Amino acid sequence: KKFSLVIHGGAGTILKKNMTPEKEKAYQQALNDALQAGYKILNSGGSALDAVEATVRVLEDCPLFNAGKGAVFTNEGKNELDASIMNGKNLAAGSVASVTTIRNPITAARAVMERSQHVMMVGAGAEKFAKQQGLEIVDPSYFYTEERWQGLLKVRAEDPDSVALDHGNKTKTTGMLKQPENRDYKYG
Amino acid sequence: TVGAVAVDMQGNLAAATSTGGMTNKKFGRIGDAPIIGAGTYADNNTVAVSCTGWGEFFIRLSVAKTISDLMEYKNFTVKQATDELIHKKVPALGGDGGLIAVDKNGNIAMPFNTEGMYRGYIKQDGKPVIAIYK
Repeated sequence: KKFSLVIHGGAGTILKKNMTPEKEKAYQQALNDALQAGYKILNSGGSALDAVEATVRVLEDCPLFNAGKGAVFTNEGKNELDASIMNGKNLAAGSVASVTTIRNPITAARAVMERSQHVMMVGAGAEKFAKQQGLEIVDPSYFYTEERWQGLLKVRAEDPDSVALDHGNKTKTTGMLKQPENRDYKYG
Repeated sequence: TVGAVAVDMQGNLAAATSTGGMTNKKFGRIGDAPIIGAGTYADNNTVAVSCTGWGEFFIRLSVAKTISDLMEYKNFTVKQATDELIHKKVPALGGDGGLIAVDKNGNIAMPFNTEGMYRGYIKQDGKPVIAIYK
């Protein structure tokens, strides 16, 4: 009865000094909820594919993480979501990119993998396919959180020319690929 | 970005990744999350991988598939292969981030070269392990 499930919720400058005890507790709870969703499936003999989809859906529905509800905003103030999934048994794979109306993009990625001959669909076409497959379609405002919106406003205020990566020391560089001093100031 | 990888009782592997991308992104920019072989990969013979970080570097290095290849062709362990990419290749190019991986035997790796990564795992004993900081 051996099985393993591993999850992540994003990497970056996550420092204890920037975290409140309440927020840390909320993250711990959310990560545990995600693990339990997958564990339930695996422990009953279910497939790894079902487990990873169920786990990611929990994380997509949780506004604490940058996926689904609580995703960051584009320069135009939209939530453009991407997701992919892969089945190690037969190397089948599915992915969607730049979708704005699909509540759980990971389920759309799985639909592309299992119900089309393709691997990747993007934008309006991916949304149309998802709707045809009966996936839950939501108004783009479903993904909105005040915290992420403020994050966009803050970045825009600090660096109007957001195409250029600003590397922390406030001097602009035009080379997108220059070695940044502050690796985490990579916006847009 | 969020992700999950698993190996089930039948020995089948799977990987999944989902993201909102980068704050203030323009021109339809996408990172590695929707790119099979860059941010997500799974093969029953080697490993399942889900990545998070500065997507451009994970795409340019095809990080997820390269980890599978190192294990298949060079007999790297999951730790050796993932450390090679996250602690050597990605930083050397100027990128940063992390990933989660599980191999066909249930061995797991969660390397990252940033200050923190929300991560966790659970096995058949049902005991969840959760970590955030370095």
